[in-house]
Amino acid sequence: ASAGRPVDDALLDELEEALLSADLGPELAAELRDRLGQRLRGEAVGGPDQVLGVLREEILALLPPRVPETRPTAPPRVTLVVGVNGSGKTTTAGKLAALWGREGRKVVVAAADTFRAAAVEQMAIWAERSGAEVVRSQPGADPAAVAFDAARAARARHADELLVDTAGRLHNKKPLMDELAKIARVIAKEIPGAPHETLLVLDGTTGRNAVIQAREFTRVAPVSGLVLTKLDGTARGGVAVAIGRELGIPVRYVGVGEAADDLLLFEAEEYVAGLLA
Amino acid sequence: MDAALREIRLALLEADVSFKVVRDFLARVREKALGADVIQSLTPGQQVIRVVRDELVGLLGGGAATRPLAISSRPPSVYMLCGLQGSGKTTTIGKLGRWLKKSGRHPLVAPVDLQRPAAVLQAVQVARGAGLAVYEHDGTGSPVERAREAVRHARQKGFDVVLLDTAGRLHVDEELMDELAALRAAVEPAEILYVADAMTGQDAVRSAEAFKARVPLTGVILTKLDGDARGGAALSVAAITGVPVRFAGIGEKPEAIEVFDPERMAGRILG
Ligand SMILES: Nc1nc2c(ncn2[C@@H]2O[C@H](COP(=O)(O)OP(=O)(O)OP(=O)(O)O)[C@@H](O)[C@H]2O)c(=O)[nH]1
Ligand SMILES: Nc1nc2c(ncn2[C@@H]2O[C@H](COP(=O)(O)OP(=O)(O)OP(=O)(O)O)[C@@H](O)[C@H]2O)c(=O)[nH]1
Ligand SMILES: [Mg+2]
Ligand SMILES: [Mg+2]
Repeated sequence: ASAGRPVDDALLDELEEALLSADLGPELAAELRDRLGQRLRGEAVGGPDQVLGVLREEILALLPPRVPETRPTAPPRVTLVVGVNGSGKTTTAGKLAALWGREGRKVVVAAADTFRAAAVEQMAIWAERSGAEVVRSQPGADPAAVAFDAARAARARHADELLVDTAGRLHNKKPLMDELAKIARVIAKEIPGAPHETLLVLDGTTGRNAVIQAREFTRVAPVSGLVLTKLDGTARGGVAVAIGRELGIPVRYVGVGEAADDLLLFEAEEYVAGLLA
Repeated sequence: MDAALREIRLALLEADVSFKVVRDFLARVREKALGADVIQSLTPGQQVIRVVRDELVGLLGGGAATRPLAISSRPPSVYMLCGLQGSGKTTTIGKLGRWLKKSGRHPLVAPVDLQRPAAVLQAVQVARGAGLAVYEHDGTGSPVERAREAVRHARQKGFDVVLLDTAGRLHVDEELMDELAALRAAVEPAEILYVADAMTGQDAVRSAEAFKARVPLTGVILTKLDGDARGGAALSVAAITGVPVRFAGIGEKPEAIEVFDPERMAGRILG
């Protein structure tokens, strides 16, 4: 687009493609294109910045409002980390343990993926890096039992935070989703009001399936926030806009690498600017 | 005809096919449908569907998936798995190894991800779980050194395949992409298999193209097809890179792999 270019179909096409490329999905891309057309059609605009500015405004309006994280009246605060296979849950839990450790909070980690090869060892290494205590069990143990033991330990040690890492699971596998519901139930029994945060970890490269993931996971363990990982690549994570709009779930954090401090607090303006970069 | 094409466009975009691939694909379909022999019993819309199906199957590799895994003139044949973080490489190594063993080969798993916490341990456990031999080491040194060592070990002990499990990496990470090229130069793989997650969206083409620019990919393995993602990434990658999808990952256990079926995939993408 160049300065003084009219807002015509060609420009609107270009913008719609940019939105598609950012994984906003065809429905939302078409809707935003129409909105933009309604607001600006026929006008000669001052330049591409003006059109992009209006588009950014429109997208920002679709995101859920910033809501503070749940803080229980008594510690520990419990955060349950869930999501499909390979999305970055264990790494994200490790980064959160590091972040809270840096803030001087006492962290307990539940290595409740008792299924996958070396999952407990992977979580334990991360916990060790930040000085968090890890609660673990035997391979094949009941993950709900690990979560229960960790909740007990977190209370006994007067921990500020309990992080529960779970196994990756595809949402179309009922037994696995039932297992997750049980983990959440068992945590709630031991610590009333818990889990206070349930973070759905989404691989930033995921397409439309992310919306289905959000719908299905929130059915068994009400998701309070999203983590978009691997945004240090070329994916933009536009799926979060559709999820925010349909389910009202906000993004809490963004993963931008594999090291402990590669976790950013979600900033809506920056995220939207990134979608259109 | 246009109504049918619009519907197909929406279906393909909802299935995560790259929007550029959708555009070119529909243009070709339109051309073919207009030029096709008119079948009296089909409406223009039905004609379009028929052409779409045939085109999809053709692009998804036609019969290329059934081509057997290559065998090097000098054993062992090295099969190098690569791809983005978390796509399923380590798990797939166990599946491929078991599949090869069942067909009479003697594979050795070589874990060369030295950066992810407990990655070597995971590969060792996956290999053991699948009844496979694995080249164990302490996870130090460099991936290139360990890869060379594993190949030497395989040659000495009479293994005819080495399955190289590499670290997940971003296509925009220059250092790690250089390392991948160095690995390839060091062990001259007979197959370089790009492992991609079936739920990948528009980014699928960007990453696959970038990997192909650095190492000559000989195949794609699409994982997590036991989920409900439509898997349009398969079409995007095949159409843009010309690299055929060889295998489909359909679960977490070592048995959960099958030869890629383009007919079934075409149906799945169209929803
Ligand atoms: N580049 C990049 N890689 C990441 C990020 N987050 C996680 N990863 C990598 O993604 C891969 C998978 O991460 P895990 O933490 O094992 O994912 P998971 O969801 O726990 O996986 P499962 O437990 O097997 O379902 C690892 O190689 C991580 O280092 C990120 O923000 N950026
Ligand atoms: N349901 C399902 N899960 C799979 C499939 N393939 C791999 N997984 C799971 O996906 C997650 C990631 O698999 P890994 O093998 O660790 O992936 P990776 O590519 O080696 O990850 P990095 O080494 O960190 O890049 C694990 O939870 C696997 O069990 C599949 O076909 N179906
Ligand atoms: Mg994990
Ligand atoms: Mg791996």
